[in-house]
Amino acid sequence: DSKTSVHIVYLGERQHEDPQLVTDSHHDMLARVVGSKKVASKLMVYSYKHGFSGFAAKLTESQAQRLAEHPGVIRLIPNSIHKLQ
Amino acid sequence: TTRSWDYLDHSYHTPNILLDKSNKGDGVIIGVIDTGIWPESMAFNDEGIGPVPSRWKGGCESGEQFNATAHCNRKVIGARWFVDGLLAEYGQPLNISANKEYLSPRDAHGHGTHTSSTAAGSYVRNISYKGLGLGTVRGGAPSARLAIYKVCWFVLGGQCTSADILKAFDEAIHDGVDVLSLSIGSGIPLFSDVDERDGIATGSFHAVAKGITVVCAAANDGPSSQTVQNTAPWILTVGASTMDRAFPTPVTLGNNKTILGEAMYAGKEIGFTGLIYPESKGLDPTSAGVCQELSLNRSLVAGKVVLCFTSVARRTAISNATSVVRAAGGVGLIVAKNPSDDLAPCSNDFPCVEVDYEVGTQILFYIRSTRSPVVKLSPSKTQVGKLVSAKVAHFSSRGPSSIAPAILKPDIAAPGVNILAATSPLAPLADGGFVMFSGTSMATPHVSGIVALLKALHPDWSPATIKSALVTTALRNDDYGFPIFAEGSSRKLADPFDFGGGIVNPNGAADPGLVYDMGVADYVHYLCAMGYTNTSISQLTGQSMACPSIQPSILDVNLPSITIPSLRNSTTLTRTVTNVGPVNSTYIAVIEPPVGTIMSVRPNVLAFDAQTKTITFTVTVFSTHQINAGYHFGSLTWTNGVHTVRSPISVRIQFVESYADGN
Repeated sequence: DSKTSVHIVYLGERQHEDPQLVTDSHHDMLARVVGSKKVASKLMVYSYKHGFSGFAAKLTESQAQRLAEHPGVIRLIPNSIHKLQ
Repeated sequence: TTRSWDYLDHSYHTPNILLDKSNKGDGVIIGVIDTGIWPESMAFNDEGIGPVPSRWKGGCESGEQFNATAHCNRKVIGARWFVDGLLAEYGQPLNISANKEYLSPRDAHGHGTHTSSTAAGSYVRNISYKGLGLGTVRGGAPSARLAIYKVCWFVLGGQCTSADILKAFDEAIHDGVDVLSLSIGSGIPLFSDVDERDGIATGSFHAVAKGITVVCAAANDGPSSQTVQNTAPWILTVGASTMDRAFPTPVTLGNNKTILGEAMYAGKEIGFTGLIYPESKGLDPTSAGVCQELSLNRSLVAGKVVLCFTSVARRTAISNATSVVRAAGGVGLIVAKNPSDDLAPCSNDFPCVEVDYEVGTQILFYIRSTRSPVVKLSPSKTQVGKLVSAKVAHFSSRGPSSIAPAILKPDIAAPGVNILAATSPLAPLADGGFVMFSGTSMATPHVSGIVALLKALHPDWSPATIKSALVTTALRNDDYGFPIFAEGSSRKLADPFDFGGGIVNPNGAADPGLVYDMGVADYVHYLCAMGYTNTSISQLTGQSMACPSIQPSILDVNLPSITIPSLRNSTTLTRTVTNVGPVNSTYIAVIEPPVGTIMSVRPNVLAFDAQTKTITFTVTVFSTHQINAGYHFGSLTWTNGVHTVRSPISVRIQFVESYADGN
């Protein structure tokens, strides 16, 4: 279970007008699953805080499972590849 | 672009309503989500461009070989890069051993520079590709600003992850772009519109909800049907067409017969020299002449031109054959193949001329009938104008949409074949920083540039209004009055699944008369009609949504097109038009029903005045045959004598439902 991959945690509409508060809430949510804010910072890839709310993070399958069960999480999706046309 | 804007009647040579009235897109910001930018290109000089719009909240980020202060200007006002999603998957450092890449907005690949310069590049005169296609390179909105979001990286052939794409959307929405241009796709089967794995569908929903038009490539999986990508109804999906330009290349046989092939050969003439077809003995004599399987004997090939045949549409067959012929000492290659619109120069100016099977067979018969066949290969010429008819490109992905066949996709087509534009000087085929690329990637920024002009001219128009204006004014005939064909096997008249409303008509779109507008509520209507759950829809919109207890009809989504994938007896659908032309206008309906149907429109006269700006009408379609058929096509046109507002109609009569008869 130590293998991590990027998951997008989609939280829908922003809960705060202030983008910093949105990002803080993302770090808090991830920290509750991974154990600490320090670890959460290392695993966080992106915080989506302007057009919508969500974050991308490097997660193990069990961490992803726990996040998916979090009441604030609308959907949790693995990263995927797109190509030039 | 040295020809494409002329082909679209969008040239500075002629009086141009849209280009002039929109002040060439000044003040509009186009976000390009792609492989970055080569900032030193002449296409991005900011001469004559005013100060950065005050509403711009974005910025430029320095990185490897990219200095934000030096490399951003009043043309390129934003440049950022997003790689963490890719690095997190593949590990650090980025594996760029195969290709040069920069951890910065700088574009090593060249694709992003090409698309950016096509959308909003400045005028650069006297540009050609080794003498071919000489003219002025420019963007569709030459005074618009560019905001570059680099998310695609020159690793494993060029890849972008949905995590990085979503971040670019998130930042672009914040920065204040007006248009987003994405020449990116994923693959078939598609992810649903509410699935964030399709980062483009999700990100674009939020962008469109905030008034940003999102223009995306239809993908390059044509000519098979149901291959179109980026199919969400809030996206403007662009297919690729050719234009009225070709590069005929004379092939003169020893019998003095000259045949015109196609190539981008700018080298010296190859005077009369031996011509061979590697025919083997035995039961399968033609197997040795298959381009992608050539195995040549140097003593037979040295100094000669080789003819081969291939049924592979992609350029891999030509590339392989070129390498083999060169290695064996050959001096030229003639490839007989199905047309694929995938013309490109062969490396090191090696002459590789494409002909169709008919011409290839003529050459073969000449070889077989002559003891010492010889051939002369002349350099390619540039031919423009009415002798060359435009068509939907072979590779351009086709509808109907595999997610929602009732939503016509692609929406529109634009030139995307042999487009000469700026690129990275590191791109293998670049000539002085410019190159010809083909793909729906190249068609997309043509439309993005035009959207920027429309946005400058009509700042209050919604993304759906802009899409409607483009679709209902698009052209089905070329400038010379001939209908546009679609390349495939075999060539046929183009239909809405090839090019949506048709080939984009910039000046027509500036003054469409009536539009089919939509907002978030209409997109929710679509999602409800698709049967997505309230939860799924809320997931996408980010707000609590509840669909009506009676499921709405997808046929009633207020699109500028009508597609009925399964007509049994009759069906009635609704549309609402908004008058954006003269206040007092009366339009009458002109119906061209698809074969096997009867259509009626109520009311069939729409009278607008100061009080009546929007009118709802119904369309009823009856089937006249009890048969499972393919799609037939027609149109509904509203006209007031000045404006012609044409909606493409596609109907498939299906008496047995869920019958696997794709198109």
